[in-house]
Amino acid sequence: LSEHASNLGLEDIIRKALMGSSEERQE
Amino acid sequence: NRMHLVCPMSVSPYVDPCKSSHEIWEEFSMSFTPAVREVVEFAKKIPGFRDLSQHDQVSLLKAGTFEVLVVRFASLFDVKDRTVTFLSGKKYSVEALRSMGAGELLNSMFEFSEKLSALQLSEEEMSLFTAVVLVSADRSGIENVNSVEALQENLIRALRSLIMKNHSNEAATFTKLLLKLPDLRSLNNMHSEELLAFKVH
Repeated sequence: LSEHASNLGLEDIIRKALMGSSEERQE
Repeated sequence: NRMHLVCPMSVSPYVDPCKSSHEIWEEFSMSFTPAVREVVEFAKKIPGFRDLSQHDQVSLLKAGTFEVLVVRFASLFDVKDRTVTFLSGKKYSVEALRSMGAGELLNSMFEFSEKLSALQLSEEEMSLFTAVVLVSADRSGIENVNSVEALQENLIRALRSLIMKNHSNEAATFTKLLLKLPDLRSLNNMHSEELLAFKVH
């Protein structure tokens, strides 16, 4: 399941939301 | 041979045949991203979640986001009217979605939504149950199982005392609620298979 999530771009969305990256804040 | 995207996290089940599969996926991704961000914001507010390692926070969210969304959006599946409300707010009947290729997962989602709403949980109980769903020590890739397990046990204890306080048939309600966890796993597996089939297609 985790592997699927990575493929779906979910991990990227999760990481950005967790870290509150500067990219996320700009959005 | 037109393609459909029978997921309520999409704006509409109808896919523009002129668009490339990449464009379709990008659009779909844009529509479900806000909901995923909400799940992350919810997780951040679970007491103790931020104390877990960053790796385990990501692993729990990767594995559990779908299940959290199923609980949060159970009301989109109207058991009485046999309709599903999509992100646009438009409702589609089960028959229409079936003709678009929806199968066993759709039936199982209705079944789950019906059982969950029958428990008549308060907002607070639903929120705590959602936290229990997310913080599961047996997800793959967890590096510190003991920490996740300890947090999960605290959450289950809190959920239990809340149910005991609010429901007359508390033991049955709590048991039924815990039995929703394997149901959610099963829905998660079915959904992963469908997503994979969609991507391959």
